[in-house]
Amino acid sequence: RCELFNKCFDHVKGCIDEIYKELTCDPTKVEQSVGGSAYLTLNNQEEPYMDGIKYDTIPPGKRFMDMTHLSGGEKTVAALALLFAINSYCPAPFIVLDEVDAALDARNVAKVTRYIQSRRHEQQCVIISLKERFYEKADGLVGICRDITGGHSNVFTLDLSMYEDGIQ
Amino acid sequence: RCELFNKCFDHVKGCIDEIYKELTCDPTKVEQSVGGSAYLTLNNQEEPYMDGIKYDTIPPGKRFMDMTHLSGGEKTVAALALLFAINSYCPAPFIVLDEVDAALDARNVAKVTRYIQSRRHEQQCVIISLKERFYEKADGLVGICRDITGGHSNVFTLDLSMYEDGIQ
Amino acid sequence: GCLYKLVVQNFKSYAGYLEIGPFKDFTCVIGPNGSGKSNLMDAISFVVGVTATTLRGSRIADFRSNLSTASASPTSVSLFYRGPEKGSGKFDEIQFTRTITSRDTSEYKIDNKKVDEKEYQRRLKSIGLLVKSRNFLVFQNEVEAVAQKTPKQLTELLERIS
Amino acid sequence: GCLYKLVVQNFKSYAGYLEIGPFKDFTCVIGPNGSGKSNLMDAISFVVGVTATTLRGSRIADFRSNLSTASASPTSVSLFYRGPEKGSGKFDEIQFTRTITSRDTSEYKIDNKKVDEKEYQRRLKSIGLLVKSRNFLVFQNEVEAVAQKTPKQLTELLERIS
Ligand SMILES: Nc1ncnc2c1ncn2[C@@H]1O[C@H](COP(=O)(O)OP(=O)(O)OP(=O)(O)O)[C@@H](O)[C@H]1O
Ligand SMILES: Nc1ncnc2c1ncn2[C@@H]1O[C@H](COP(=O)(O)OP(=O)(O)OP(=O)(O)O)[C@@H](O)[C@H]1O
Ligand SMILES: [Mg+2]
Ligand SMILES: [Mg+2]
Repeated sequence: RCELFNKCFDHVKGCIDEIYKELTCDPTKVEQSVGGSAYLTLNNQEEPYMDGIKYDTIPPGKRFMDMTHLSGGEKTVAALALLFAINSYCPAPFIVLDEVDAALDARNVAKVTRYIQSRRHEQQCVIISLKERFYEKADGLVGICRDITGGHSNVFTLDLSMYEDGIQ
Repeated sequence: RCELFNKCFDHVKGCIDEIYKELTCDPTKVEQSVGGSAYLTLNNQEEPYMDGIKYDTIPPGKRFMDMTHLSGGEKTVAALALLFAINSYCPAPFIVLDEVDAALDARNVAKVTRYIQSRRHEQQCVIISLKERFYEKADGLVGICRDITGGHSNVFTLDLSMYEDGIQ
Repeated sequence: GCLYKLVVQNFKSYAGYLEIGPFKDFTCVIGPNGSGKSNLMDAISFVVGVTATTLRGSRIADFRSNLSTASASPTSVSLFYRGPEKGSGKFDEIQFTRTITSRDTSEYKIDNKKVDEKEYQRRLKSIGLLVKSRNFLVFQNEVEAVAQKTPKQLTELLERIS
Repeated sequence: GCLYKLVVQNFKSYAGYLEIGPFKDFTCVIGPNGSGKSNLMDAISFVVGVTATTLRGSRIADFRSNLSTASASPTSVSLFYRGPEKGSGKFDEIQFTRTITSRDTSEYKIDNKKVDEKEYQRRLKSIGLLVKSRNFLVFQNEVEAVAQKTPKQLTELLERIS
C-alpha cells in the first residue's frame, strides 16, 4: 500500500512543475517566457499516507504566498495543473470539465486552451464553456438549446475542423 | 423580536417576486415578456424565527423545480434577486459585488446590467467583473493592473459618462 | 481510446431518444443558461456509475425527465467507447448502458447484455475509468476547490488513485 | 449617500499611498487575474470593520503589504462617505479610517479623531452600514451560495437584518 502511494506521489510531484510552467508561460512576454513554479511536499517523510501533502504554486513574476492568498484566477490555473498532473499518472480515456474557465481572464483562457490543444490526442477533452474565446479553439462543438414549445433540450453537433481557417 | 422579524420577512416576501420578474423578463421575446416568479414561504407560521424559510424560483417558461435542480446561471439570478430584495428592506449606501456574473450567459448579463442601471441612483453599486458586456454598461471604471517592476497594483479611473455614445 | 457517442433517453431535460456525437479530441459543449449542458455531464457521470448524490439529485428518480415531451420508455444512457485504432481503421467498440428500472434501481448492460454492477465497474476500470476516484470529472463550481484541498484531502485523493 | 473615494496605504498589493475614486453610481472594477481587484474589495471590507477571517486572511497582519515597494507607513484604509445632497451642491462628508498598529491591533478614526470600535460601528450603522449582517458585500464565488442557503440559514440572515 505504501509502495503504491509512493509511486503515485513521486510521479505527480515529478511532473507538476513542468505542467504548471506550460500552463502559465507566455512566450510573447519576456518576463513570463518561463512560467511560474509548483511544488508538492510531504508533511511526514517516513509514512506519507499517514499525514498530508502540501500543494504550493507561484504565479509567474510573483513572490511565494500561501495558496489561500492567491486570486480566483490563479487558484483555477493551479487546480487545473494538479488535475492534469494526477491524470497523467493513470490516464482516463477522456475528461469532462464544467465551466472551469469561469474565473479566467482572456490571457489565461488563451494559455489554458493552448495547453488543452497540445494534449488532446493523448486524452480526449469534453469541456462545457460560455466563453467564445474558449470554445472557438475546439475541434468540434455540441450546441444545446431549450425547445420553446416542449421545454426539452435540443442538440446540434458541428465539426469545427472543417472550418480550420474560418473560426480560428 | 418576533415583531421585528415579521416586519422584515413580510417586506422581503412582498417584493421578491417583482424583483425576480424585473431581473428575468425579456421584453424582446413574447414568451418571456413577463419574467419568472419567486416565493418565500415560512415552514412554521406561528413562530417564524423558530423554523426555516424556503426560497423558490421558477425561471421564465419553466415548470416548478426545487432550487437544487436549477442550473448555475439560474441560481445566480435567483441569488441576486434575493440580495436586492433584502437590501431594499434596510438599504446600505452602497453594495460591493465580486464577479457575480461568472456563471451568466450573454442574455442574463444584459438583463442583470439593465436592472442595476435602473436602481443605481437608489443604491450605489461597485462591481468587479471580467466581462466586457458587463462593465461597458457602467458609469465609471476603476482599472487595476500589476506593475511589472514593483509587483504592486496600479489604479486608473475612467469616467464613462463622458463617452455616453462611444461605449454604449 | 475515447468517448465516441452517447445515446440519451428521457434523462432530465433530454426528453425522448437522442443520439449525441461523434465527440472529437477536443469538444466544447455550449448553450445558454439552463439549456441542459450540465445535464449532459450528469448523463455521462450517470452512465459510468457515479452515485446520485453527487449529481445535484438525491434519489435516482430525480433523473427521470419530468417533461411532457418525454416518451414512455425508461430513463437510460448509453456510452459508446472506442478503443485505440488497431490498424486499417479498425477499433474495439464497447457499449455501456445504464437504465433506471420501474422500481428505481439501476440496470447495467455491456453490449446489450445484462451484467451486475461489479462486472460493469470492472470493465470500466479496464479501459481506465476509475469511477471511485472521479479524477476525470470536474463539476460546475468545483475547480477552485481542487487547489484548496487540505493536506489530508490531497493524500486521500492520491491514495484513491494509486 | 455614497462611497465617494478611498485612500489605501500599504494594504496587500497596494504598496505606498493611493487615492482611488471618485466612485460613480455604477462603477466597475476591471483588470487581469491577480492584479488586485478582490484586494480592493478586501480594503473596503476592512475599513468598515469586517473581521480578518472573512477576508482570505487569518490574522490582521496578513493585510500588511509584503512588497518591496511598500513604504514605511502603517497599513491603513480610509473611506470617504458623502451624505445625500443637501441643496446647492453641499454634502455631509465623513472620513472613516482603520489602521493596523505595530502591535497588530486595529485603530479606528472618524474625521481623523481616534474613537473606540463601538463608536466606529455605531456611526457606520447610522449611515446604513450594518457590518454584522454584511448584506451589502458579496465576495468572489459566494453569490450562488446565497440562493442555496438552508431554510434555517435564511431565517438567521433575516434575523440579523431585522
Ligand atoms: N428531471 C428533470 N426533468 C426535466 N428537466 C429537468 C430535470 N432536472 C433538471 N431539469 C432542468 O434542467 C435545467 C438545468 O439544466 P443544466 O443545469 O444542464 O443547465 P446548464 O446548461 O448547465 O446551465 P448553466 O449555463 O446555467 O450552468 C433546469 O432549469 C431544469 O428545469
Ligand atoms: N499581503 C500581501 N502583500 C502583497 N501582495 C499580496 C498580499 N496578499 C495578496 N497579495 C497578492 O494579491 C494577489 C491577489 O490579488 P486579487 O485576489 O485581488 O486578484 P484579483 O484581481 O481579484 O484576480 P482574479 O480576477 O483572479 O480574481 C496575489 O497574487 C498576491 O500575490
Ligand atoms: Mg451548468
Ligand atoms: Mg478576485
